Amino acid sequence: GTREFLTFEIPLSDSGSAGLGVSVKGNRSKENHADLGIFVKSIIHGGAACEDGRLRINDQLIAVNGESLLGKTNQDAMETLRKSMSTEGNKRGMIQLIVARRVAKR
Amino acid sequence: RNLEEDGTVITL
Repeated sequence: GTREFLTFEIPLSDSGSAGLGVSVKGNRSKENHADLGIFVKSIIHGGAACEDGRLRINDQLIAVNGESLLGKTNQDAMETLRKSMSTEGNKRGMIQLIVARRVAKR
Repeated sequence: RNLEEDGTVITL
């Protein structure tokens, strides 16, 4: 199927300490265990992403705060996400995400 | 689909 790319700027709560309120998982190929990217696993009720309302489970994370995750191993991508959340996120009070979402075949 | 989770999950 085709995918659409979406950019979200998700405001963090004033303290920003609760983060996005999203858990993400790494997916890989069953055949050769090649890393296939980081995907949204759950959106925590009442969290920043839930309040914002646009992120969906199984969205693939493509970039965070302007830093691409493509071409990285799942582990490196998660490290990039973690680092970006702690420094960049709190400074700007929001997190910019680019995600890829499968478009249902019409 | 030939996709599976690699077992790592982090909360952001």
